[in-house]
Amino acid sequence: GLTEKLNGVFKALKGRGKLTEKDIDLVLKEIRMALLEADVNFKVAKQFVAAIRERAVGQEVLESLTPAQQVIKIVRDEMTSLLGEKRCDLDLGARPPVTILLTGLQGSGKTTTCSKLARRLKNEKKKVLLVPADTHRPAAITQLKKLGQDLAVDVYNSDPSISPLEISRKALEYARTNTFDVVLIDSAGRLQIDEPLMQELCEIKEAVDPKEILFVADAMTGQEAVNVALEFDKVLDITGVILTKLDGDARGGAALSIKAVTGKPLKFIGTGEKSDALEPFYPDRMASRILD
Amino acid sequence: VLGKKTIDEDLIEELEEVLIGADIGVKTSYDILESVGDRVRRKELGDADALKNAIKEEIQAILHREESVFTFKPEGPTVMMVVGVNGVGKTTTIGKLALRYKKEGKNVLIAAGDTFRAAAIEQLQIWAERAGIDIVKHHDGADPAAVAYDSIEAAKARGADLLIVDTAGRLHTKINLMEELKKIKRVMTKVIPDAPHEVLLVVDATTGQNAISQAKLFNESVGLTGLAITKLDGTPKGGVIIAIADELDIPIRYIGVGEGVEDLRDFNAAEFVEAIF
Ligand SMILES: Nc1nc2c(ncn2[C@@H]2O[C@H](COP(=O)(O)OP(=O)(O)OP(=O)(O)O)[C@@H](O)[C@H]2O)c(=O)[nH]1
Ligand SMILES: Nc1nc2c(ncn2[C@@H]2O[C@H](COP(=O)(O)OP(=O)(O)OP(=O)(O)O)[C@@H](O)[C@H]2O)c(=O)[nH]1
Ligand SMILES: [Mg+2]
Ligand SMILES: [Mg+2]
Repeated sequence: GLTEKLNGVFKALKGRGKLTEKDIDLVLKEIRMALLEADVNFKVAKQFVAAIRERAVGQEVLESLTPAQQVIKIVRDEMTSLLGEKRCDLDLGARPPVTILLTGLQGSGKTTTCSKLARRLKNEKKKVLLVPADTHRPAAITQLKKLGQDLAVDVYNSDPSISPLEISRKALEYARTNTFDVVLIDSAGRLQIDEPLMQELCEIKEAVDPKEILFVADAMTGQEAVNVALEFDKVLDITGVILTKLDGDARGGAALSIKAVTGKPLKFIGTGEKSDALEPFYPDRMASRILD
Repeated sequence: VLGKKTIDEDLIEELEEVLIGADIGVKTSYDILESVGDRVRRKELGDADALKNAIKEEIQAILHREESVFTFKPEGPTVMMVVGVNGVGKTTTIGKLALRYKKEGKNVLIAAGDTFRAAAIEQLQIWAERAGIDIVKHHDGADPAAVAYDSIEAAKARGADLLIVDTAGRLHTKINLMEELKKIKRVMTKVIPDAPHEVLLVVDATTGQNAISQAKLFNESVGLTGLAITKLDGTPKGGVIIAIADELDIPIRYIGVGEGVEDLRDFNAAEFVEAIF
């Protein structure tokens, strides 16, 4: 990982006596490469390296007996603080039924994440209603119904012949009448450049006034994570991000990219296909993953 | 846009951003710029446009080698197994392929080999109905190898030209799931010794460098004979397939450009490279 790389760079530089700013540039280049290899966005990586340059050319590094360790520490600290200083949970602070809307690109894990959130909330003694509002993908409604059944969580009986907007409205009505605490709305995957579909999400937001609009992103997303997240945030003013499929070996640089450009909190991570595979997002753990 | 600009540091940085921004990856981008850089140093390239075209040629050379249309066996059912990590578009791609080859006059059969994920069988069933073709399926939780076995038997019995087997999404790092895939493949050989004739890895164009790891590990486990890259109708460029092509030399068959049944095209290196710039 980065630690070995920097140790190598510093070892090669050590022979020349005291470190110079030019030497540090070499080190920063190495860091930038490592970030790009971990799928951190090009511009975000550049900004990040510029930010740590300040500290890297300071006394703590240039006068240190273990400059590699110092730089690693600076990089790790900076990344951890960028990813979010502290844990950030779901915001359920509203009169019930509290609505949570899940959004994101096709295949990112929204439907599965809905069931994971349902399980978590059920464990917190909340009465949860799952709402399948994807009328586009074949068997999407069936998928959420089956997941709900496995959890013994109610699933709203969405009519596939009406619009997702109508389904959301009716489901909220149903939730009020039947005293549900939380309503989880699963939306169809969509491209951020698909204007009518982004507009559809706006209308759903307008109609059900969600307390949380969660952007569900795949941990293996590459450079475009920035443009996708920015657009979803611009159109919807998302309240949080969930990064899925972190049980694989994707470095997850998209986490840094998304946080850096939207400023919105990373709340949870998906760590598997089953309904119990949802964990809180820990900035320091994510930083280690990206850097190692 | 770059036009007659002179070749300088800023231009190189701009091109670096385009290449890396297309998910081509640091190492591959630098290799491309390095090799093109030689030509710049030898004064063979005069301005930004010439440089850009040289880069395009470089990439196209790597990808052109992988342009290779899927071909059918002269006799007996041709068996295609579709694999890949979760959510990349395997099932949807199978739906598209089924209709396409049916329209070409082939007798197509598909198998619901994903017996794990909720409503996976229902999802493929709907695609089968859309294409007007038969589907072999068991129940949720059935052994996928049994589904594979039955489907090849059925393909032989019905004189199908093409059998496409869907499999559950799985992360390449999960050893037990990769073992399951090997078992599905082994079971197929019991019915048709050289099946599957095509093992198609589906990669999502939004994926970054992790796609290289996916391709390597799937290749090691089941041997890949083709690649499909989906969701190219989005903004990502899918540049990671350049590194995959360079390192693994696997034919790139199809690209997915939408969620509709017609949204499938044969891979064309020139168009792909053009889209990057
Ligand atoms: N390994 C792993 N797989 C996951 C995770 N989250 C979701 N998946 C899988 O990813 C695939 C896609 O999940 P879905 O929930 O259908 O994704 P989606 O965003 O609802 O997809 P669309 O509705 O088509 O946009 C499925 O195979 C899920 O089981 C995760 O954290 N880890
Ligand atoms: N925009 C776009 N969406 C696509 C494309 N191909 C597939 N999708 C969508 O991606 C999502 C996932 O597709 P699936 O076919 O379920 O993917 P999968 O690989 O079978 O998923 P698992 O079986 O859960 O691993 C669906 O919403 C599809 O409609 C494509 O080329 N473009
Ligand atoms: Mg879904
Ligand atoms: Mg599938």
